Amino acid sequence: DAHEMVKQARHLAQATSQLVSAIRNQAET
Amino acid sequence: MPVFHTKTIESILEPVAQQVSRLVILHEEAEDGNAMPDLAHPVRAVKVAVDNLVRVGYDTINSSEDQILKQDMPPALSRVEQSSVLLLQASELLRADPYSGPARKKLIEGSRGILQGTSALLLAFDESEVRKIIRVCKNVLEYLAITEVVDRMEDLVTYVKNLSPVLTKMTKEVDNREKELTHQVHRDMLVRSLEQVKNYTPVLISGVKIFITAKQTSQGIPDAQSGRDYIVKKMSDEIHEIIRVLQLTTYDEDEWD
Repeated sequence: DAHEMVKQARHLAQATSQLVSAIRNQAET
Repeated sequence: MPVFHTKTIESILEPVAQQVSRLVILHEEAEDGNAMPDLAHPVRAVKVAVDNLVRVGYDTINSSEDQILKQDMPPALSRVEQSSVLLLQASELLRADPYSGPARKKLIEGSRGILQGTSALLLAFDESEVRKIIRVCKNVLEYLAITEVVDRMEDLVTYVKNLSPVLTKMTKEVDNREKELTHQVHRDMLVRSLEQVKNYTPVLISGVKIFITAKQTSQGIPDAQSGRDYIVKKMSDEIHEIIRVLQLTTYDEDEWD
């Protein structure tokens, strides 16, 4: 099983990806 | 060529690294001049994720006895926290002015900072995990170093009884680590050295037996001793090689050629 810190780092990376995706979608439209 | 040296780190950082790098390119090409949407929700989600990571990160630091980890992780956690603040500030600025230039800069700095801070954090944690495996390898080396004192059959029984679980532990941990690496050359090196250690193990035991018999019969002691020492040195060399490869994170261009 992954260490709890690795799990939380994955959540943060996913949340950051979604934020950047929202910014990019706006910039590209 | 892989950028991240473990599959776990790669799976976490590769998608966000690509997103952030495209965002930076868009910004540099000044194609991000449209009005920004309300980013309060995704920024909030990042803030919650940062808070959770920071909490778990400090729990990890407090429960660890690894001094290097204790030293390396706090700056990475601070980087992530500061970056989250930049994102919150950007979100506030954009609420007042969806075209705000400073807000765009903070968004890029914040996203990049989260990526870099998370990367530093995962690397610090990974290095600490590697140090744990190295400790197990060194434990095996310590047992090999006392092989020369084994000169009776009953000592050999105890020696094998003590050495076996440590060797099994080392094999399991190095094997798992090898499967985690993205760099094929490093994987092959670990597999080869581990295989050598496995092959030498029965040879070591029989070498010690031969030495014990030679001592009991007072015949051929020098040859038996040098045969035993040769195997001990071979095994130790392979374990030192495993320790060296475990610590490699950058990619030697010559190896790729």
